[in-house]
Amino acid sequence: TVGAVAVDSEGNVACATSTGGMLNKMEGRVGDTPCVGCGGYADNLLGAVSPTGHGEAIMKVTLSRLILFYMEQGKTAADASDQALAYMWERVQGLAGVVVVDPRGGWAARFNSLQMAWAAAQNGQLHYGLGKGEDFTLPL
Amino acid sequence: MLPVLVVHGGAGNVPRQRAELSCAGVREAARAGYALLQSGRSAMDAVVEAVTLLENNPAFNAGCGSVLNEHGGVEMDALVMDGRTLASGAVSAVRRIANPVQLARLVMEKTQHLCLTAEGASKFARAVGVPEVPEETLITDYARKRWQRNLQPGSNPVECQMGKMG
Repeated sequence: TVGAVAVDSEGNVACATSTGGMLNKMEGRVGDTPCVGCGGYADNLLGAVSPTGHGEAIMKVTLSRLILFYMEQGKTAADASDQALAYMWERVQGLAGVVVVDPRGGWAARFNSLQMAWAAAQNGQLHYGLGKGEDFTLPL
Repeated sequence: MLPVLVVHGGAGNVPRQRAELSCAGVREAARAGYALLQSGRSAMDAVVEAVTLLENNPAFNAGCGSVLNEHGGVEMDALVMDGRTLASGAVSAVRRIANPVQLARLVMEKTQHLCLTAEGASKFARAVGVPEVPEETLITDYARKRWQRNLQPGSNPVECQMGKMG
């Protein structure tokens, strides 16, 4: 799965997610990706989310909307992501990762799987990582 | 407002030999999407551009490089959502489309519906001039090997793709 979230110069947010699905899936199996609130969500009032991971688990907790719900309650993008991923693990033992932005330009890339390739561009800097805790930077 | 764009290339366990390919791919996609934001384009334009690049990169499981289903075929899903209006478009189980994310955007912009699936999505693609591509062009040797390996009795495709908890 691949995905992106963005905030533009007018403060509008958007998300996009695309996937080939799960390895050796049944013909006709559809996971979280095309489902609003699961495989992505974007609302200028809250932020935008694009997830990746075990689709059935993501759908059971509506992961994208859950993260924005936590942000609506005042959590940062990173804290909301961690709380939602922890909830998903506790309830359905799901592994996933997310990229998140808020309308003020705050962002997060979080995951409870072993790895997630991610990159973030803002204010002349490119952040990227793959493993837990990695945050390398390059000039844009 | 400082524009920002964040991309991911999938969660799971990335084999060491593909780690740098994955990192280079997400960096390239982030740079390209961010360049559009800097030129004044919309967040929607930026995320679709970034995801299109990732779909075209065989290092990732979307578009070219998609994992295969149990029959060795490619069925892809995609979604876009615009935070201004909550407009959204999606496709599911779509075949022989190079960039499902662009087709999802067309569903959002040109229909009254949120999601088109399978053959209906293909008919819509033809109607709006999105070309079909040979399925073989979406299948990589790496995807075929993983598919074959996980046909063996006792294999666990979900754990193979997702790995364990980090």
